[in-house]
Amino acid sequence: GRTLKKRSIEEHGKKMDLELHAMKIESKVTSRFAHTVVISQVLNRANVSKEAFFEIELPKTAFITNFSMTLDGVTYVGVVKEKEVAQKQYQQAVSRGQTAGLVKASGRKMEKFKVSVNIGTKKKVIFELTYEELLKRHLGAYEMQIRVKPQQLVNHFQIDVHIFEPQGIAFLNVDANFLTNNLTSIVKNTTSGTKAHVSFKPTLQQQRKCPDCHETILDGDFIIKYDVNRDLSAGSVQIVNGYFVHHFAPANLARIPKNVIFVIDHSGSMSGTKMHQTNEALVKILGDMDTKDHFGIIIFDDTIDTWKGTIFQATLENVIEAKKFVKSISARGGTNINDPMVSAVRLLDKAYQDKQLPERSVSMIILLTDGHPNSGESDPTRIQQNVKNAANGKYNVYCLGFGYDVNYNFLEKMALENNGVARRIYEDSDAPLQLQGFYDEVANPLLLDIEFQYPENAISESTQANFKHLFAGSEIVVAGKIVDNSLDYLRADVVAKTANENLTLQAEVKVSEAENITQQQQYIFGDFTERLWAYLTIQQLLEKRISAETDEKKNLTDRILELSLKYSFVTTLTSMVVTKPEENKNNTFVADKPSEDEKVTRPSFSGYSMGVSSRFQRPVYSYVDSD
Amino acid sequence: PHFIISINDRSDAICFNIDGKPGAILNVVTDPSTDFVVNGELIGEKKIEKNVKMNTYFGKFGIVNTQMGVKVEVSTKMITVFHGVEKIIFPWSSTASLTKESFSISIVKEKNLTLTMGDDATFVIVLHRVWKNHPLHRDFLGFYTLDSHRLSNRTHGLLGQFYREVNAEIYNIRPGLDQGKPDATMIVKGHKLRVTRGYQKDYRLDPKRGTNIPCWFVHYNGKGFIDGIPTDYVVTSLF
Repeated sequence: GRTLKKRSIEEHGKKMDLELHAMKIESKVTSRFAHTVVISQVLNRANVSKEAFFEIELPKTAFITNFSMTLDGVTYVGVVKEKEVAQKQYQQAVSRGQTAGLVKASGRKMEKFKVSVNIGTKKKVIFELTYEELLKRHLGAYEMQIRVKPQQLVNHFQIDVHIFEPQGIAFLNVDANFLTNNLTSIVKNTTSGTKAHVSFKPTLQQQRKCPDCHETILDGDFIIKYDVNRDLSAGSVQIVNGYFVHHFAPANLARIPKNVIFVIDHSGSMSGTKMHQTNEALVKILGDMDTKDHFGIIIFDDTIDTWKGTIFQATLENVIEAKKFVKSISARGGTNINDPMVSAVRLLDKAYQDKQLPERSVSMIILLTDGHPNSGESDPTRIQQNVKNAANGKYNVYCLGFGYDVNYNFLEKMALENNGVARRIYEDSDAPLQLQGFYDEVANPLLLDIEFQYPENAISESTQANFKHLFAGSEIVVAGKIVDNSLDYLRADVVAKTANENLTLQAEVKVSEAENITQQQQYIFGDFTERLWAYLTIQQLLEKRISAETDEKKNLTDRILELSLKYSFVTTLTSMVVTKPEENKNNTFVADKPSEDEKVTRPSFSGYSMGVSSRFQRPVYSYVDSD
Repeated sequence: PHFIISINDRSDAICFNIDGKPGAILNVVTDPSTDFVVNGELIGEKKIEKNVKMNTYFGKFGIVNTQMGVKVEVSTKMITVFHGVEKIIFPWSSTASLTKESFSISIVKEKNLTLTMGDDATFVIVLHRVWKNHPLHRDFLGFYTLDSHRLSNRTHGLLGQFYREVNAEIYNIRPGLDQGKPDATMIVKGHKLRVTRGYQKDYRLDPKRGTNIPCWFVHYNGKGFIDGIPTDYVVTSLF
């Protein structure tokens, strides 16, 4: 009889010189904090040395915490260092003509980590990268994105995601855009109560694009979306090893009316697609407004024009009129950002004075611009000051930077100084959806002036505990240290305002019980609460640093550095240095975290990948400095 | 459900039971002057046994103050507050409070809620949790009036009619049918009634075991003590 032989990637005589033998992506998520490890094993079957690449994309919100490569049984581990120190080391390496590995921004949500190493004949290398991130609740779900692109068939390919959420998992969906309908069954999803396990282990045959070809279908995003059970309560408080984390996103709250002033750039640079897309998005956004909301529209180039000079309630008639107006906006002239922003503030001030707006409502200004201020007040710092002084903490300012030429730093600082956020709108066919998506995030305010109160002497180093708003579909997270060793119960009070009333919610957690519950779970990595606290603290300090003055900025920088180094996070202030072996000399590479400030480029090549090049055709690297 | 009414300047108490059918809704308090209403829906045991007297309890309360635009529905599962067009649902599993100038609700998780309507009235609703696998009993609610001094003289309902001071004369205390439970004659609201000494439970402080309140028990659904008969208090909806 004929011997049945397992099909392998070597069949049909097309033996691969560099074989991606195994790739394993394992993620453990506890209370939204995800710890992901990517392990890739490459064999060199050729009779000459080959250069193997390890290239993966990780979420921009993640911090790399560890990287190692094992060659000939020797493991080379990355060390997180202060950026300046790492840069000196890197420059020395460059001056010696050596190469450097790095992280680059890649597209909207991801950044790319890439490193290569030369491996001798019949040898193997194992790459291992670890990163951590706090999954953010966005429009009612946490989203975990794993970008998959091995570029060749993999003998052992595996994605394993274990989730533990003490509040219970309300739903969990897995979507992989590269899987055809008949292959979706390969994804195993087991969810029960507080735990979920998602597993994806395609065989070689299942990875093939066609029965006998070597092309792989594994090219795209593997996305897990889930949410936890929630009700109208103070939320969930978990305590592990003396650190607590408090998640708050109550259900069953009525929305609070909002007042939005859209400040729309229609300068010459917006002409064409951007203007059409803006018109399209605004029409849709106006259509989605609640009738209790109020809105105003200010358009600007080098002059400003307030639609009908006032704010309107979003009644059907007013919305129809406004839609006609926004459809007619066309691009021309320069860019005066100062005057329309100050006018937007005055418009809201007047509407409040005239009692035109509900007493308890959320007022916001949404600025959409694609360029730099070049008309009227054009000094970004003075514009920021003018807007801050005018708004005086009363109104949120959201800045949407459209396209590649915006001064993102300027917009980000202006937004952060006024309780808002900045976002990039990527110039692409889905720009209207991006605009609408952002609007949806802030469309439904649920609570105002939210204050988290914990026993003063029992906790310390809490992350931000006062928030201006809570929007539907989002979540507030507070973490801190418990300093009272004899604390039996941790009591958390959440005080906030709803549309009509003042709301107080209270949670009381027995410290010993909380510790027990989480410690009994096999899913967690022991110190996750502490790492989550460090992650959140760093994120918030980095944000605060953007609008800090000199002295405060230095203090913040010192603290961020201290925490990043202590917890081994590659943030925008630290770098990871790995010394890799290359024949008889050592080669240093540095992994940095890029910032959103970088000029955006379209992604051209992405995914978890492994490539091959001749050792004499070294890839050219450029050093990416995020700061 | 059983009712306990303080009499004679709180020096004594009268109690009575109201037997009704599960699903029936009884008016507990109505004040037409302040547009304030409390209604309660009856629930029975999990199993109905033939030829055995069926006990009923309050499983849901509806509290309305039309002048304030507030409606509160309290069930054994959740508390729903309607304020204007706003609707907020609290589970019993959380400690929470909601305050507005005119009213406030304060929930102590799995225990009770206190509802204050301005200066008019303060009530406590106690949650009685029963082991969920109990073959017979189910969760139920208790309703207590802490303060009703601002409600008008026109206030009525099974409880509301007693917000005005009740003067009852008890005399001729004599041995009753049960040993240790003397009977007496009570003159109240112009009626002469036979009452029996006993105890009823107040669950405000101890929701599990309750506190014994000595009281004179009025037989036959409080006949003669309450105005009219129990069916006079049946209403069609919670609000």
